[in-house]
Amino acid sequence: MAKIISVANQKGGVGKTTTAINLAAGLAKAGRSALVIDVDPQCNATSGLGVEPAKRHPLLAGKPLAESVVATAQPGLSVLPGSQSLADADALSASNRQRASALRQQLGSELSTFDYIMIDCPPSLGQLTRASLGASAEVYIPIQCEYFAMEGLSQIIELARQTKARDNRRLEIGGIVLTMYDPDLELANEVANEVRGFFDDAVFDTVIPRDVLISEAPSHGLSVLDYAPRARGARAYVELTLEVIDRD
Amino acid sequence: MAKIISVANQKGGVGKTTTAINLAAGLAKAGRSALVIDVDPQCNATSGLGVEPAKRHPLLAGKPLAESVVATAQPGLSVLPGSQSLADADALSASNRQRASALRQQLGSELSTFDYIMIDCPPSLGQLTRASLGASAEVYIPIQCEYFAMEGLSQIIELARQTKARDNRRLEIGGIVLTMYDPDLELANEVANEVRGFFDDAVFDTVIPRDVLISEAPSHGLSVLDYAPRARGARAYVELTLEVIDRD
Ligand SMILES: Nc1ncnc2c1ncn2[C@@H]1O[C@H](COP(=O)(O)OP(=O)(O)OP(=O)(O)O)[C@@H](O)[C@H]1O
Ligand SMILES: Nc1ncnc2c1ncn2[C@@H]1O[C@H](COP(=O)(O)OP(=O)(O)OP(=O)(O)O)[C@@H](O)[C@H]1O
Ligand SMILES: [Mg+2]
Ligand SMILES: [Mg+2]
Repeated sequence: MAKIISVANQKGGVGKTTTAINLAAGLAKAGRSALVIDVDPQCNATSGLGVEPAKRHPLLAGKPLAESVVATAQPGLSVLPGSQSLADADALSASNRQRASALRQQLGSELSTFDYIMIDCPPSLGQLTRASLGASAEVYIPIQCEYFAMEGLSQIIELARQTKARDNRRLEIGGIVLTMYDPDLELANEVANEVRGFFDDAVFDTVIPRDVLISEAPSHGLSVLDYAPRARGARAYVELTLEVIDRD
Repeated sequence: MAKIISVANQKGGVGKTTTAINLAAGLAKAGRSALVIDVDPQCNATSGLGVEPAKRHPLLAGKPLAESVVATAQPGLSVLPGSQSLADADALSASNRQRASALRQQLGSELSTFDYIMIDCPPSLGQLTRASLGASAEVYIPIQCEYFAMEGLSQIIELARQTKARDNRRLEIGGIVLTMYDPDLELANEVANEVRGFFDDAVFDTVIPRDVLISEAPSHGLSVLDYAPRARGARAYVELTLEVIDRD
């Protein structure tokens, strides 16, 4: 039975896609079979793993999901590609609670051969993120160490609580991941301390540093673990992977 | 008659809010009366200007918009605050083409005393962004000099074309703003050259550098022009302001 994890935060550009890709890659390197599902119409997780976006989103194509899964350059790591079609984005966002429970059925039955499924969510609290939370056992919330970061945190946490109460009793907050941390910036230290002060154990110990090699890796269709294995960013995602496995 | 400009890009964290705030501040410093409208449920533009989010979004409150306008610490710069209520976000996103034309009426008639209105859009191609494009004379598209940046550009440009053809014949692409540019990063140079190669004159000459003082300003409720007037980031937004005024 796969462990389904949503990577979500309506604040944009906080490292959702980067965390979904590199954590899934870390889990695959640790011998687990990992799948990244791209439900963001931008398809960054798809292209970041060197795969072409699908013409029709697999969740709308009416075929068994397993048939749409694409292998990546890394053994043990696969991706269910997104679709850039504006029409698909509209169809997926128009979904409702029926779709959320259908998604949970589909993921549970058709993709159960994977150990971990990471769902990369778009930067919004709309139906796609809600359906994804409805289908997940946990939600990971990446947060950038910047001023605007704290603002939206209460909203995504509130949405996770609502989803747990209404649709999916199993949903837990898996953890908050501090990303793009630059120890030389006072603001980064202030935000990191504030988040830890507020959310305590819910914050992963591992902090992801700002590292340009992380932002270069997707242009090669690789995770940073394959693109620059000795980089600080790669080592941090390996550490985060070990923390995730420990928590299980 | 106000010039209404949407600041939009479905890619998250590219500097939409930062550009809406600092460009509006620049226009106010140049003697124009400027208003920032916050239609993003995260309310970053509202808090970034030191103002409390509204309990009810002014677009849903049923009062004349002018009554909800709040002055900021800077003369000539005001904000129509957003609302963090998830219910308002749903109500606004459920809007449709009627709402877009109603918004155009309301903005045209109730807020005509301003010279410039900048609408800060959420990171999505949903109804809020569509309604905002439907009400605007121009759209400014901030783009971060990073790999994922180019991916989504064709989508927002396609949406602007659709809006122009269906709802709002006046809509033009006002310009693409290169943000968070770090000249030492090869990736940044590659992306900047690619964007200029592709979009030529549509790209503003002014490039906004990565500058930590820009990301610190909102925690003081100030634009970077007031927080750190001699900073590279502040000077760049002043240059961008002059370019915007020249284009008019
Ligand atoms: N630790 C890091 N160091 C440096 N750059 C990073 C880091 N993490 C992410 N980035 C870069 O920052 C940008 C934003 O990250 P990413 O696209 O993963 O965020 P996101 O939350 O998925 O964005 P969106 O809200 O648009 O989905 C990307 O260009 C990415 O390469
Ligand atoms: N030129 C810059 N230099 C340094 N930091 C910047 C710059 N521009 C923006 N930032 C910071 O980067 C983060 C993202 O910027 P901002 O919030 O304006 O993007 P956005 O596109 O509005 O995000 P969203 O998609 O969530 O609405 C913020 O923390 C902001 O302070
Ligand atoms: Mg993403
Ligand atoms: Mg914003």
